[in-house]
Formats: sequence, C-alpha cells, structure tokens
Amino acid sequence: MATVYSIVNQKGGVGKTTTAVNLASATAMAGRSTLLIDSDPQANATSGLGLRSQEHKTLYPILLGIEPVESAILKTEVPGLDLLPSDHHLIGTEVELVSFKGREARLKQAIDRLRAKYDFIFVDCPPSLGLLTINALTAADALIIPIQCEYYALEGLGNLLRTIEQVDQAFNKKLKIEGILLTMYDGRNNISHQVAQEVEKHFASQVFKTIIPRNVRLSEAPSFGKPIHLYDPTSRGAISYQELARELLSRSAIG
Amino acid sequence: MATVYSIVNQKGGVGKTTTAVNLASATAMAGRSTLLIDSDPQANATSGLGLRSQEHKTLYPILLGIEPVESAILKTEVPGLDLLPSDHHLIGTEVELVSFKGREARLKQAIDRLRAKYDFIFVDCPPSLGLLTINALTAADALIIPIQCEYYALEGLGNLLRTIEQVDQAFNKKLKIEGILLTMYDGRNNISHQVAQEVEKHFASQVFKTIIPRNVRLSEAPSFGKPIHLYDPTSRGAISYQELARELLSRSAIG
Ligand SMILES: Nc1ncnc2c1ncn2[C@@H]1O[C@H](COP(=O)(O)OP(=O)(O)OP(=O)(O)O)[C@@H](O)[C@H]1O
Ligand SMILES: Nc1ncnc2c1ncn2[C@@H]1O[C@H](COP(=O)(O)OP(=O)(O)OP(=O)(O)O)[C@@H](O)[C@H]1O
Ligand SMILES: [Mg+2]
Ligand SMILES: [Mg+2]
Repeated sequence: MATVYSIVNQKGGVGKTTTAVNLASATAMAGRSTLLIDSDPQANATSGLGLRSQEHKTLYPILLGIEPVESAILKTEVPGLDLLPSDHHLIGTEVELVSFKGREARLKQAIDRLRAKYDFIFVDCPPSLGLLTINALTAADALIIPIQCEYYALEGLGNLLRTIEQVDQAFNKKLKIEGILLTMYDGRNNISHQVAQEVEKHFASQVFKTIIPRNVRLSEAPSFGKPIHLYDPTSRGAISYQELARELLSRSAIG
Repeated sequence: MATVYSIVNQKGGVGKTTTAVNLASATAMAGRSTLLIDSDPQANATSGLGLRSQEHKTLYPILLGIEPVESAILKTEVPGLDLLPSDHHLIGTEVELVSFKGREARLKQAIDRLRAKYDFIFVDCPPSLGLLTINALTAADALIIPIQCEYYALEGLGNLLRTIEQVDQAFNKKLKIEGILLTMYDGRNNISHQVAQEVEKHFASQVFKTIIPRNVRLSEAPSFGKPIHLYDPTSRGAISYQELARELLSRSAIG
C-alpha cells in the first residue's frame, strides 16, 4: 500500500516542484514504484518530466468526476515513475468544485483507488491555500514542507501550520508532518545560516537532516524536461535529492 | 491623479514583493507621493517595510466594506511612502467575497477614493489567479509583470496573459501591460541568458530596459524591515530599482 506525501507551502518559489520531481524520481530509481500527481495549474511538474499537458488527459476531469483516474496516468522517462499531469484548466476547479458535496475530498477519492498499485504517491501543490491545496492536505498521509533559506519564506510558516491544523481536525485526522526540508541553502550567505538556525530551533526533530543546496543544475534540468538524476547525476543537486530519498526510505522502513 | 500599477504573476517567488517594496520606495524617494497596497495574505510587503500586521487595521475589513479605506493607511520609514497593510485574514476573502455583487471591483472602489492623494499607487499580489489578483487587475491602470530568469517562470506567462485578456474584456477595458521586468538575472549562468533572450524575442517593446540582477542584499533587506535604499543604498540591487523608477517616471512624464 502506498504512502501518500503532499508537498506544500503557500509561499511561492520555495522548491515544491523541484522537490516533487526529483524526490519522486529518486524513490523510483531506488526501486520503489512511484506516482507523482501534479495538482498545480501551472503544470511545472508535468513539464519538468518532459511531458506536454495539452496532449493528454489531466487531473481536471478526474476531480470533476468525468473521467476515471486510471485513464490519465502516464509513464515517464524514469523507470518506475508514473505521472498524473495537470494543465491550466485546473484553475477552474477552485470555483467549479465549490458547489460539490465533499469538495475537499475529491483528490482523496481518486488517490484511494491507486494506493494498491504504488509504494509512494507524491502530490505537488500550487502556492496557495485554496481548494486544490486543501484537497492535497485531505488526501495525504504526511506532508513534506520545503522552506527556502530566505527571510520571507519563514514568515509564511505560521499560516501554513494553522491551515494544516484546521484540515487535520475537519477532514483528515491522521495527517502528520513528515518533515520540513531546507532548500536553496547557500553556505556563502548569512541569510541561509540564519534561516536554517531559526527553523532548526523551532522545529528541531521535524527538520530533515538532508539540506538541499542552491545548485544551478537543478534550475537547468527542467528546460531539458528531465529530473536531475537523468540531467546531471553527479551534481550536488542530484546527490542531495538521493540522500533525501534514502532518509525518507529509512523512516518508512521502520514506520 | 495617481496612476495605479498592479504587480502580478501567479508563478511563485519571482520577485513581486521585492519589486513592490523597492520600486515604491524609489518613487517616493524621487519625490512622488506613493502608496503601496499589500493584497497578499502572506503580508510580505508589510513586513518588508518593517510593519507588523497584527497591530494595525488591514485591507481585509476594507474589502468587506466594514471600514473606510483611509482608516487603514500607515506611514512608513520612507518619507513619502504610505502602506495599506495585509494580514492572514485576507485568505478568507477568496470565499467570503464570492457572494458579493461586484466582488471583482471591491479593491477598485477603495482605490478610487485615494487616487487624488497620491502620484503612484502600487499593488502587490499573491501567487495565484484568484479573487484577490482579479481585484488587483480590475483596479489597475497598468501591470508590471516580474519574471524570474528561470525556466519554470517562462511557462506561466501564457496563463497570465490569458487571464489578463479575460479581465480586460470583462471588468477593466483600459488595462494595459506597463512592462515585463526581468528579475534575479545572474550573468554567470546560461539559464538567465536563455530566458532573457526568449522574453525579449516574444515581448520586445514590452520588456523594461532595466534588468534586476540577483543580489543577496535584496534578500537580506526584508529581515531588517527596510527597503534596499535604506538597507544598502550603494548595492547593485538598490541601483537597479532606482533605474527602474527612473524608467517608469520618464514614461509617465511623457504619457
Ligand atoms: N536547490 C535549488 N538550487 C537552485 N535552483 C533551484 C533549487 N530549487 C529550485 N530551484 C529553482 O528555483 C525556482 C523555484 O523553484 P520551484 O519552481 O521548484 O518552486 P515552487 O515552490 O514549486 O514554486 P511555485 O510556488 O511557483 O509552485 C525554479 O526556477 C527552480 O528551478
Ligand atoms: N534580485 C534578487 N536577488 C536576490 N534575491 C532576490 C531578488 N529578488 C527577490 N529575491 C528573494 O527571492 C525570494 C522571492 O522573492 P519575492 O518574495 O519578492 O517573490 P514573490 O514573487 O513576491 O513571491 P510570492 O510568489 O511568494 O509572493 C525572496 O526571498 C527575496 O528576498
Ligand atoms: Mg511549483
Ligand atoms: Mg510576494
């Protein structure tokens, strides 16, 4: 049975998609069958894996109940990694789902049909606390929260934890935080040190030991439609996401 | 009469808030009376100017029509720059305003009462295309679109232009794009060159001549609650935002 991780943070540009694409491909390369669900209308995770959303079925008709979830799943270039793509129509769900009964659990219903087929399911989220993110919080077993090592990224953490608490009580009693992931860490600048220290002080045991460094190869890989392990497997970016996958696997092995 | 500029892009972390705070303070320091409106529930522009939103009235009761807009305006440390702050309650407007008549024009109604008092009004937006951003598009005379010089940031441009077109036809006939602003440009890496060339190829005359370089001082300034001109006036970040203000002023002088 799959463990479902949602990758969330309403602060923009903190590395949600980069983490979703590269962590999912690292668990697949470690032999665990993995599904990545792109629930962001920007469809960055979809193009980051080299797929064009205009050519395929996407999450949009699945959430509206028009298509069965199995019909939208695509194979990717990474053996063992499938993708459920997104496209810009997903912007409409924020309004169209408002009148649906159980609107916050549409994604959960779709995912529950797939759990038996995968070891891991990851969900990439948009930078907001709207209905798409609430669906991802309701569907998840655990959350991965990327935090960029910058000042503004610290500010949003309070709002996010408040929202997680509300979803936990209302829709998903077993929801837990798997870990807070420090991203774009640049040892040469003070701000990175300060933010990392601040996060470790407040969240100690919930912070992943793996820290993702700022590495230009990670920002180049999406323009080739490849995860970092296929674009530049010896880069610091690739090594750090493999370390993260090992850390996650060792936790779930015990779990 | 003020010109109203909204700073928009649903892609996260592209430099909307950094542009809002530093461009608004640069126009104020050039002697133009300026108001910055923070319409992002993350309230980064509010803290970037050293103010704590918990202690003041914010945009939230203004949009709901409970308080007059004048009552929430604060002076900042920068002479000639006022702020209309935000706080996390603003997340609620996306749902609470849905049943209001003219819900997309609530911000415009508030701003129209202030136009006579300022030369420039800037609106910082959240990273989404929801009701808060639609309000900012409806209220604006012109748009400033920051684009990070990274691959994923290029992808979202199509969606944004589609939404602008829809708002233009439905709610704001005179809306125009003032300019596309290239941000976090790093001359040492290929991606920055490629993205800048791509944007200039497609949008030629609409791209600001000023390019904002990646400059660590810009990411340090918010932790001191100061715009770059007060934190490090001789930094490349400060100089580039002053250049941008001059470019904007020279356009509006002719306009
Ligand atoms: N560790 C890193 N080193 C260098 N660049 C990175 C790193 N992680 C992410 N990036 C780049 O930073 C930008 C933001 O990352 P990404 O798009 O993954 O964030 P996000 O949280 O998914 O953004 P959004 O909020 O828009 O969904 C992208 O251009 C990405 O390529
Ligand atoms: N030119 C720059 N050089 C270096 N760092 C920058 C620059 N511009 C912005 N930053 C930093 O990058 C991060 C993202 O910028 P910012 O928060 O302004 O983007 P945003 O588009 O407002 O994000 P959001 O989508 O969450 O509202 C911040 O930590 C900011 O300090
Ligand atoms: Mg993303
Ligand atoms: Mg912002």
